[in-house]
Amino acid sequence: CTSIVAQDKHGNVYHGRNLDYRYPALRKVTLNVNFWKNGKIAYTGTTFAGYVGLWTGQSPYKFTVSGDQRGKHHWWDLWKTIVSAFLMKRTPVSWLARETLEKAEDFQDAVLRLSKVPIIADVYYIVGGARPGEGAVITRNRAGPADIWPLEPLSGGWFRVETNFDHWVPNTGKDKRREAAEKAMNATGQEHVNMDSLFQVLSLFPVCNWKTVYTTTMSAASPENYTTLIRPPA
Amino acid sequence: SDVSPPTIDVNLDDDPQVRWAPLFQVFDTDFLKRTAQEMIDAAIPKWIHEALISVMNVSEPFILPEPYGEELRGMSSHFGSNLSDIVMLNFAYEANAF
Repeated sequence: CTSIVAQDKHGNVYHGRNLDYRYPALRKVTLNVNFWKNGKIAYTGTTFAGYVGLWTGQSPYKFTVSGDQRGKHHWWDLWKTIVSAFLMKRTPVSWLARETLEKAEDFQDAVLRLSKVPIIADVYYIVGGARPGEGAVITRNRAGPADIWPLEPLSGGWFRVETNFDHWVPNTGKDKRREAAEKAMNATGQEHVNMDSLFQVLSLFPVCNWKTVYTTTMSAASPENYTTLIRPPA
Repeated sequence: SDVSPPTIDVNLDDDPQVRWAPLFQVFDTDFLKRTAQEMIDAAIPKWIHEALISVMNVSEPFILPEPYGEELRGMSSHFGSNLSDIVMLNFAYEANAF
């Protein structure tokens, strides 16, 4: 997966994500869900049919969130994960994202919840807010936060790119999505970043690749612009 | 080319067991069952699936937090599947994190 949170020169915060998954069939079961409460949309998310969790979503005028896989695991980790979910009452990663969308009062509350609540697997949560400076990448261990990497627009940190590597670790592998996305964001520039240019960055190879199921662009301050497109198979 | 996915409305004021009913107005149930089975077979080792069925049979009422437990029970009714299959499907999707 690739997630990007960015702030333009006017303080508008944008958030985009590619969800990469190795099963092509997921393209046929992807859907957007508007969750209504008391007659209005409480939050919106993108998920797969039959799946009650959310990897992507927005709470209107509050924050946006996406989740990216952290680290590589083996099949026996799956068993440990299921056991930890059931016996230790730890929350699945996508359930915490949905719970946060439902309950968090604002960006700061969302970051706090996504950082602290014990979960069943390591993950990156990327969060964008509705006000200037509200953006962060949360690197999660199962028990709590390993790192919080905020936007720092006043000192040049006007965007953050997260794929599936710790941001402080140099990428020595063949996967060049992070470098490609960062290069494209720098080429775009803070003065030209918006929902369309963010979508273009997320459409470049290898940021968008044969595993990319869908791309979502969103901005908490403009919830009506929430857009998901299913990408064609290679 | 890129296409927009369908959008459904889920009313959180509805009972969790029925709130996902709109899903089955958009997607064919047989298609969903086939896709779910493919996902489970591809992502979950068979012995884990069988072990989970045993665990669920013994302690299901105690291990699924609400409202997700009720939502999954409602989903399994619509699918015409065992609850353990729907829980497995959710873990198969969750396996994106692994």
